[in-house]
Amino acid sequence: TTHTLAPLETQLNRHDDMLSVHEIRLADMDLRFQVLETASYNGTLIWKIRDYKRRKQEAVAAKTLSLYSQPFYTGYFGYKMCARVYLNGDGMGKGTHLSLFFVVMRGEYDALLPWPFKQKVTLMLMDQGPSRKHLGDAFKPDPNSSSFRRPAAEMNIASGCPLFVSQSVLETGSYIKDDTIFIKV
Amino acid sequence: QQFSMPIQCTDRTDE
Repeated sequence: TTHTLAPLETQLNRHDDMLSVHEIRLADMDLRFQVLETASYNGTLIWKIRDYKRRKQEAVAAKTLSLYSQPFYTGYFGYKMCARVYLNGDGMGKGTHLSLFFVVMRGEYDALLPWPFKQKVTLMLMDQGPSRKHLGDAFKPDPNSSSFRRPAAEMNIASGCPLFVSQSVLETGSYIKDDTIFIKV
Repeated sequence: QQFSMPIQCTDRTDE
């Protein structure tokens, strides 16, 4: 019996190992699909942030200070970008504001694109109430800032608005519905 | 349209 069981045991162990490898691969695929399904190639990002309350608390507790959006692009072969938000603020906005930043990411076609990045950037917090009083700010990239140079790492330093919206305005208006906020870039 | 000056994020950690 030992003779016949030993190879089976080896096989079972191998299958267990393969199962965990596949589980990890499936989780990776899930994440990839999620990114692909929400990617935009027209230069406009709509970022849906669920579980605002929990994420805000995590930011206050300094567990997770910031969140990154899925990447988006100015075109199929254009600039790769994303947004970064600090629900409990960063810099001058720390503890009082939501800070919203724009990030230029290293993309597949950077070698063919003009640098520094010069496109106008509009950041918006969407009002989900009937008055649709979206809050927005716009900037033109500072050509001397390292944030808009051709990325040497996966991401450049985020640049944007530390005082984007005060937490009291955000939390008393109709910007949060179903514990969800929408950011448009 | 008014444009503001973009300010760099002060945080250098990557979550």
